[in-house]
Amino acid sequence: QDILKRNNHIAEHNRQLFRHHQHTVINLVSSPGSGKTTLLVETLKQLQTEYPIGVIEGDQQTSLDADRIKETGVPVVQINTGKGCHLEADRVQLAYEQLALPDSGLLFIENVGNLVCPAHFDLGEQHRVVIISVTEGDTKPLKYPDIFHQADLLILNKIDLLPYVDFDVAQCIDNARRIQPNIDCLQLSCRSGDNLQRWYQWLTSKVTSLE
Amino acid sequence: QDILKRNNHIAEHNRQLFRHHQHTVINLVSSPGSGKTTLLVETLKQLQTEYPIGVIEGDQQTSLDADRIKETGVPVVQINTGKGCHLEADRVQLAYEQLALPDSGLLFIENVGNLVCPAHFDLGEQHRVVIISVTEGDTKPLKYPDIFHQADLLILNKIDLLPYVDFDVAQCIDNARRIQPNIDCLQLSCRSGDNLQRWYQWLTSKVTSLE
Ligand SMILES: Nc1nc2c(ncn2[C@@H]2O[C@H](COP(=O)(O)OP(=O)(O)OP(=O)(O)O)[C@@H](O)[C@H]2O)c(=O)[nH]1
Ligand SMILES: Nc1nc2c(ncn2[C@@H]2O[C@H](COP(=O)(O)OP(=O)(O)OP(=O)(O)O)[C@@H](O)[C@H]2O)c(=O)[nH]1
Ligand SMILES: [Mg+2]
Ligand SMILES: [Mg+2]
Ligand SMILES: [Zn+2]
Ligand SMILES: [Zn+2]
Repeated sequence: QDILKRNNHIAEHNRQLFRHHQHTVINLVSSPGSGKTTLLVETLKQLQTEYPIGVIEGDQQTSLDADRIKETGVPVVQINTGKGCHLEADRVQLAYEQLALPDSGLLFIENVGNLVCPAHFDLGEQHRVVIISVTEGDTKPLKYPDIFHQADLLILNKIDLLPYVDFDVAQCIDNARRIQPNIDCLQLSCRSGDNLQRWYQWLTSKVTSLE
Repeated sequence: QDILKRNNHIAEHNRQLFRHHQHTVINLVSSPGSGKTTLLVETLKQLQTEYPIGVIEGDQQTSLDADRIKETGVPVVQINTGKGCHLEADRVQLAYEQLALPDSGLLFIENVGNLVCPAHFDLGEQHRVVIISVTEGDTKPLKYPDIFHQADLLILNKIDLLPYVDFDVAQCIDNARRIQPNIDCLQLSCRSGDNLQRWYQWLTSKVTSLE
């Protein structure tokens, strides 16, 4: 319990720091392989000419995700958690200082692929976005409720695969709304580009609301 | 650290208990939604006439997975971990006592969907099987190495979806072998039934080697 208290204390500091620098901070969470990095790469290509953007990557091992972000030209710092299964506020604070981003714009934090622990570790972000791939099944919000309870937006990704899986979109959204009645929902595909515009609009609405 | 020591102590007790009752115990781990329960349901339908089988289910919330197992007629106990993101040996011991299975045969433990923590919590099982869905990407063994390091068998599931995703089967197996050189690998689809026979043969070889 002391770990959570200490973490939440540092997260509060982060939140003030982010607000001071007018950064809109998004914490991206999902199961491993739902498409966080793929979505980020597409998003950076589209928005980096409109806003300054930075990325903090979290993974147990490797810099594979940061390498994909680097290819877009956007500044990125990779955190390796070793045996840890989630990012914590203290390491995010250090990574943020390392990035030394110009004021205003967007900061994405890609968390470790895990539907459980990231729900309990506040990083200081303004928005938490949870991604479900339609290949994972439509009952995830009921089975892993905490992370949905804490999310502002649910993205259903890989909708190009809907014809080949048993996934009931309406049922999944209904399941998520049972856990978090106010959750926004977007359906998209990073592969086909389907409905990515709606995601860019959601992001823009969050950035402009900060200014 | 004390948590791990206590857990490993109880796991050792479990292992002796399982051996005493001649149960072949398999710990199934994966990301959320890779197909653990679907694989189990198919397997129980096929093998329950050949061996006595029992199942222990682990999830944060709900009995949705245990309900799917119950429909096959095989005895099952559901453990809900609440805020916990992995099963531990003490609760598995209680569930095992609750199942009160006849001697010999198979016990499956479906762990909580998580590629990190389950690697560090021994439950007393003889075999650990890790499942990757081909929709998750082929770099998972490098990014989440601990769980592959501890596995006897890697199953690549949902191969019916290969035509629609970027997944390099040979590369993924090579990545897994870099982490665990002796790991066995099977490719299958629970949906099409493709190559499930190889999985049944692998299981049978483990049961008979115990007798
Ligand atoms: N068909 C399809 N595949 C996708 C889509 N988005 C991502 N993928 C694939 O899904 C796999 C995993 O994507 P990533 O972006 O690496 O997933 P991630 O959530 O960042 O994974 P981790 O960081 O390891 O947790 C890759 O093979 C991608 O090509 C999509 O919209 N449709
Ligand atoms: N196309 C396809 N879909 C599959 C296959 N196996 C499972 N699925 C689907 O994948 C989704 C998740 O399957 P589950 O068996 O519930 O996955 P799980 O690993 O038990 O999930 P958790 O217990 O929540 O971690 C469901 O929609 C299944 O229908 C397969 O071989 N091919
Ligand atoms: Mg990623
Ligand atoms: Mg399951
Ligand atoms: Zn964790
Ligand atoms: Zn855990």
